[in-house]
Amino acid sequence: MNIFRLAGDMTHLISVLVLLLKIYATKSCSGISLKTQELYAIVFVTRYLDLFTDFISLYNTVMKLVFIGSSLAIVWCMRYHRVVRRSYDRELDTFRYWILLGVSFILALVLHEKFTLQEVFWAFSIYLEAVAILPQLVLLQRSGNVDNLAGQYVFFLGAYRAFYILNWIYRYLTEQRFTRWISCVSGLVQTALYADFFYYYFISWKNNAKLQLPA
Amino acid sequence: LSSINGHDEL
Repeated sequence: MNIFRLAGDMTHLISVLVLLLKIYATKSCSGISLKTQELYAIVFVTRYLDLFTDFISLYNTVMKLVFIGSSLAIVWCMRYHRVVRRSYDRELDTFRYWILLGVSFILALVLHEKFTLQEVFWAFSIYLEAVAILPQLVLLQRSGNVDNLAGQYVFFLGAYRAFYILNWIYRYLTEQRFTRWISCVSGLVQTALYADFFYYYFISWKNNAKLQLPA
Repeated sequence: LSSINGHDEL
């Protein structure tokens, strides 16, 4: 464990807690893409298949349970909570995410570390995570100015993967046999997708204006 | 305890 990875995991945790706070405190999920949340639930379930077979550390197991639990709780809230579900922007959140699922799965069948069920699903979850934010970014652009909690959620989510890239560089430099090409390339793609959002987020923060994304 | 499949990251 290095400081970059810890910072990444904490930032990721914050992004999920910010989202849960927004939904719980305001009883509203306006501006949040249910499709992105469902993709993230799939990412965590397919990545942590080793939850019960491999014990790495208490930290690792607890964080896996928190991520799976919180992502499923958010999806449940947005779908079935009688108050929250009314504020879901159903007509704006129309990204055809089956494409993302299909492409990620086909890519995982072709590119993986070992051709085992667990490894193929692990690679699938890595590729899917890289593109899971797309429905949310599209929703932010369609709903124009974002309310700040939705913007913060995306900001922390982007920052977490950027920290992980530093972690991979650090591990590559300090550990001889560390080669995680699937994670590194996918993580770079993921962070690049956030780049334009970061730019507009920074501009709005600098001008102390509401975040306006170009439609 | 390093995990069997080597994925020690979240």
